[in-house]
Amino acid sequence: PEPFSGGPGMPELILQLLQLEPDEDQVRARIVGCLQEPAKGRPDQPAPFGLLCRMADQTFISIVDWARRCMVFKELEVADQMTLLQNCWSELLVFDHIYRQIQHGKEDSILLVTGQEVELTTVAAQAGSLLHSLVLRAQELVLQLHALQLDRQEFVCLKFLILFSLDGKFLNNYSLVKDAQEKANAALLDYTLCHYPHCGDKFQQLLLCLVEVRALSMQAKEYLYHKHLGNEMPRNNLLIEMLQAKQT
Amino acid sequence: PCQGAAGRPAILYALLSPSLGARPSV
Repeated sequence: PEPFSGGPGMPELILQLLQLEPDEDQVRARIVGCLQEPAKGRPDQPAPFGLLCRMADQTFISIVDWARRCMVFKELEVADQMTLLQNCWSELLVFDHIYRQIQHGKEDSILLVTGQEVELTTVAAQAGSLLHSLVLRAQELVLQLHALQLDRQEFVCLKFLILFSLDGKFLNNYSLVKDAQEKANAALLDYTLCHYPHCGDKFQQLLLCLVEVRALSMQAKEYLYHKHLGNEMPRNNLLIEMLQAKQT
Repeated sequence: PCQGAAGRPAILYALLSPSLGARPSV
């Protein structure tokens, strides 16, 4: 990992979060390795949709790994950790996808966590209308965040905010979670004011984008449920388990 | 206030619970 140094306008929380960021190459190698393993009870060469489902499962496992290493989250009991992740799992996956596309920087294709590039024309031709519309809606948010010049520091802070975005009544130890929310909000505000003084409302604009991340994640869950009802999801799928888990 | 065991996602629980040791195969 790159060393990160502090400096004026660089909140300590953001520095710590940068150090916790998983190495994209290592994540890619792990997921590619998993996808190449023939899984029990699954055909040797699963259909592209089955591969996408396993890819999403493995991406979520990387997100859980990240959360477990996060300050505050690692201090919580497992019940609260589960409650937080059950609340935001789909948003974290959507935001992970969005940020990968911002780094990818191409409007006519998407980059998968495995490093594969898929042309949007291919998505239009092969993915079905529901998935295609999801991908296009996500691409609109990518453009919006690109125009806002979302940087890595803001990305890690927003991801942390998503993880802790839950009301107290659902948690056993809300005081820790509330403290994390307040620190992350303050860090993001300080950072944006200091590094983007010409864009006075960047903080508010970024928070507004989280509303769209939530809306996208709802649409993604509806899509998953639709596939589940059509018996198209692989067995033992982690995302379907998350979808079916009793909500708080 | 949190969800009971009936609605608990088992794979997530296994991923989060350090006492379970080995990771589940997903």
